[in-house]
Amino acid sequence: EVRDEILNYVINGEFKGKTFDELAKFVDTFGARPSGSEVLEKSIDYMIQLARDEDLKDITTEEVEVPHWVRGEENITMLEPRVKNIALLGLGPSVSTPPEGITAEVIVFNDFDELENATNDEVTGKIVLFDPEFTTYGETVVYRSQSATKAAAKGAVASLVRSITQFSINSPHTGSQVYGDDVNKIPTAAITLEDADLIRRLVDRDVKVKLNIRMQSTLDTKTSRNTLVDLKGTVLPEKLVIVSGHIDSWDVGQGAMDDGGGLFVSWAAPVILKRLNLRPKRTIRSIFWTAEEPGLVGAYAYEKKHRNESDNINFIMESDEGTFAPLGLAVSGSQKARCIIGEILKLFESIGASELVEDDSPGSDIAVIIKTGVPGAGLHNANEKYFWFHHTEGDTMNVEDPDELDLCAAFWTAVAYIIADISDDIPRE
Amino acid sequence: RVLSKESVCQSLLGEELIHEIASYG
Repeated sequence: EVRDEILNYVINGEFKGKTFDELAKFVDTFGARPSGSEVLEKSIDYMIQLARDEDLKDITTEEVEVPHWVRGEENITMLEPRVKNIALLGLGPSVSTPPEGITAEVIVFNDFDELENATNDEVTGKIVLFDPEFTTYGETVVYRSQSATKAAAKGAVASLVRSITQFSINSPHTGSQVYGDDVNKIPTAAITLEDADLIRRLVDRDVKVKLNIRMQSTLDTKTSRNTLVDLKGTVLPEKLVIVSGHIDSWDVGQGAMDDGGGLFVSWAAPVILKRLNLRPKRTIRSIFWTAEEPGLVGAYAYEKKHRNESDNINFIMESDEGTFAPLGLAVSGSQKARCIIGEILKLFESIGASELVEDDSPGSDIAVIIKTGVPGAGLHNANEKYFWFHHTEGDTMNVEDPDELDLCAAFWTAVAYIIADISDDIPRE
Repeated sequence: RVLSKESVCQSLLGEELIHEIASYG
């Protein structure tokens, strides 16, 4: 009756509210935890101590070189057809503008095909705004990550993107972007749905829109750490079932949702099992990834460092898409692997978490490891509003719900325990 | 997405493993 023991302890028993309370203490203490910052390193030290306080002894850290992009002053003023402040967030690691800013006319494209069909003369010297409608994150986020490169190739002097979200109260959403090789690095930022749509309407009426963009930032490299907390298995300690979330966040908001919730349900798994004196046959490893936001930097470093032992990863799990009410798992793996996980999920019908969604690339950090053939899963949860808050000042504790966090922590812990304890390994392709 | 059919899983896993997993509940 392991499932019931874990669920009761977390949902009704001594652990009730603990995940939320510890997350709140953490978020209130450290706030945002950007890659390369001192506050991120202090928050890592705090999590190590929090695990030690629970009598977890197998804790290691692994150093990783990470980007340290620091946002400076940013503002955009619409100069024509009228003066208006435009809310923005620069996209890391955007370059700065000259101190006086960049003043230019805006040209708007709905998608990359429209840009490709425009002549260089039409784009050269202008600010390009991409205004795609949000469909799915995966489909739409390319306009954040690639817009600067695509616009620069056509001669643009800066690029803007309509924030990657379905909903806005004039909230810009930051995120990462990548400069391609051999293109001019131009400043790039996200603006709000409201301002992007305003500019679109003006331009569609053949009204000239002129902006002044001022953005300052610095970029260097620092050393950070992935953190590994092990609850050693009783029979096959070399074999791993990994639960994980990332500890870094963007510099706006406080990273309570992205990915404080995922971090703390993954912290909770070995803690709950230790408290209940439940030790599965295989080792449960909780990983707190560093520097996920600038490009899965911690995950790439872990994959490289542990490549020779990757056969020992029996299953890898990650929560980085919200810790709202759990619905089940988004699973990548062989047919037999999915069948085993499906049978395990049947045990969670009572809490509404028995859905198995097939997904070739669940999670963010763990995608790096899953693509090498390791089976894994992301937490499938009721996250319809996740992108309302994602990478904004709104990512605070108010997004989190204590009862939903309890359900996630209980589900996460019980699933990891069962996978780590059953007779069969999770088979690969 | 498409979920695995129950019958496919039953033959892949076998009764013993299915019963073992169910025993955790």
